[in-house]
Amino acid sequence: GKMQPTISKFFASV
Amino acid sequence: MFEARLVQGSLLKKVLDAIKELLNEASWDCADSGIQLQAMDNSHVSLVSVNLRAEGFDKYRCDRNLIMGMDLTSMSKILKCAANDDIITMKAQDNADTVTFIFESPSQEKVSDYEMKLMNLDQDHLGIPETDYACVIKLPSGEFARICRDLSNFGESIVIACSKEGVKFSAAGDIGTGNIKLAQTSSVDKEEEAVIIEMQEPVTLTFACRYLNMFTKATPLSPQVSLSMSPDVPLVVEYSIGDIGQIQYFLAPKIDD
Repeated sequence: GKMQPTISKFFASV
Repeated sequence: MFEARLVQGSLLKKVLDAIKELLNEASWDCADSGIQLQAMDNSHVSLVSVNLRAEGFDKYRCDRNLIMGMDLTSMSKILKCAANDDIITMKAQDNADTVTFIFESPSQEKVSDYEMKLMNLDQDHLGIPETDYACVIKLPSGEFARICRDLSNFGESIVIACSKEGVKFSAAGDIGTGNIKLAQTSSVDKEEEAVIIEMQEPVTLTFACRYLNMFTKATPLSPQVSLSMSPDVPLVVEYSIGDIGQIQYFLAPKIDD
């Protein structure tokens, strides 16, 4: 199966 | 003092229609260069970025940087009060806790103004790196909306596979499977009807239908949409906003459990 990661896993907070 | 006047007010109405399902509230960052909005949806799976350039407005003034936090449901209700051919002006004083929307009919015979309370929003800002994407697909926005809608009947996810042969959208579920293949168009009369694929390397990624369908609410903004993909990074779905800017949606790909 596939899971849905959040977008903040890919883009860091600035 | 902040003031932005847009003769083509319908563009702002369409921008709100394009974001209001995804976002409940968001901050509009106003600066000399223009207006920007960046916000994640409630579940933090996607990110919306709106950019409206100062030069795109018919009149634009921003003496001091201003962050206007807005309830987008309220903003949408107010913009629904503007006719499609109305000229829309947004106005706020420095350090104000309200924003005023002014709608003028083209003949100037009817002028309405609506004042809305601003909110203090504490929102995370994400840094989006400059990326050279492995595949960039440009296609008619109506076609993309149709594909997302049709494949949503089959499952919760859409697989987008881009290769030099073209792009394939697929979904699978209880009732069966669906596949839609688009080849690059060889010749078209109108540029907006073209399917154009720029590919450095083939990419296959899986995305949640629910979000793709919400992104397609931007379809009335532009006849074309572009999809940018690289392995293991978020998809970018981009629509231009007339000549004044663009809206980008970033969506995290689904990954193997």
